[in-house]
Amino acid sequence: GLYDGRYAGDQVIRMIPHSYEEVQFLRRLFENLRADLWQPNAASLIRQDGAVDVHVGRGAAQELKGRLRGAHIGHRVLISNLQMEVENQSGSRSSRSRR
Amino acid sequence: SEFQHNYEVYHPLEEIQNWMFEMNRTHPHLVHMFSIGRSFEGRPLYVLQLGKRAQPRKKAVWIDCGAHAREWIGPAFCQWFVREALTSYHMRRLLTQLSFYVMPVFNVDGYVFSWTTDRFWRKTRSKNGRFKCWGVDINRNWRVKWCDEGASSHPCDDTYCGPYPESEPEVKAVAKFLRKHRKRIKAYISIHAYAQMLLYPYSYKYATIPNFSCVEDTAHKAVMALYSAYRERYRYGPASTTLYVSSGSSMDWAYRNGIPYAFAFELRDTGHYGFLLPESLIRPTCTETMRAVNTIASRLLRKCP
Repeated sequence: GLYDGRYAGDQVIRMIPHSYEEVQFLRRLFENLRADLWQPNAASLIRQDGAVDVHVGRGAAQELKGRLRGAHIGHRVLISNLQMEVENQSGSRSSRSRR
Repeated sequence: SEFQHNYEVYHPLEEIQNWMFEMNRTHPHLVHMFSIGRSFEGRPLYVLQLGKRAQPRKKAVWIDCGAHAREWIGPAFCQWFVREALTSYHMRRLLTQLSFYVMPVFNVDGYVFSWTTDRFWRKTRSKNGRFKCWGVDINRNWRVKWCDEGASSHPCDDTYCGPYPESEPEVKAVAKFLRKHRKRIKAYISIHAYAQMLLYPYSYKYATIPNFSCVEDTAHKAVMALYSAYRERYRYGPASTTLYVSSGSSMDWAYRNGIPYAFAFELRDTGHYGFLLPESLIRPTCTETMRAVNTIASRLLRKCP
């Protein structure tokens, strides 16, 4: 697959902190956990009622969900298999015909 | 064989540059292609100037796409814009009164890297000798409140501001060009994704710009025009309160450098696909954004108190 299949099993998870405490929890979490923040682009930019989208590897996804449940922070999976979406987005280049 | 360019798919850098050469070749009276410098890895930084030969007093609009490598819808929009500018009657009329400078891929090295190695790469590909991490955030590297709130001084962070302002050759080249042409360039537009927003200064502080009423009214009209296409809602307002505070951004620098209308678009979507916006959504996203950019450009032709 594209990129040697490196995103197989990766997920994008969304959470929205609704309190100061939840904001601080997420900032600490993502300052330590080397995660790929899609929005905002840095843990320091996380703010109350602002969407936080993070791309995590397959292993980290379960750990992250466990930590969020433990902190009673609501979350949902935006992309359950990133590799598939990567493949879907730019189609298979070989199928492209360019005269 | 006739050159066919598919505007509804994402293209790697080489195909985009071939397309630029073809636009330049096939529209000698409306298109002028030139390079404003070279990237860290030595790639040319190409710009297309659209419009009848620039008269000294003709107003101009600057549009850059692809500052952040993973935001592929940006370069797709710049290609779409050029095609529309050269084919639609309304835009052709606009080109008699305005020039457009279009930079389809600002961060050429990062864009190539996002096609070949890391689809979610954001920064440039410069290397700071002392650290193991690569790249600087192009939108934190400008000489305006550089490396203050909302930027990171750590080279491994995605919002790394760089070792010094304009450290990135890509930023330095664009800043030099905008400084040189600032008397003519009346609007600066930078295309990003995703969040569906139209942002204007300031990013680096919670203050109101002096020409707020004109800019606010233009942004309002632009998002209304965008909405008229497919009823997609874009939020709009000062970046610091609409998105978050960030320092060293190109939009703030352009505004501080005398360009009265400076905007940053965050295109579709709001998070369902994120950076992986499917090719099937290129058409509606670019169509609606064309209407917004047209509104901004047309605004320059009228006086605002």
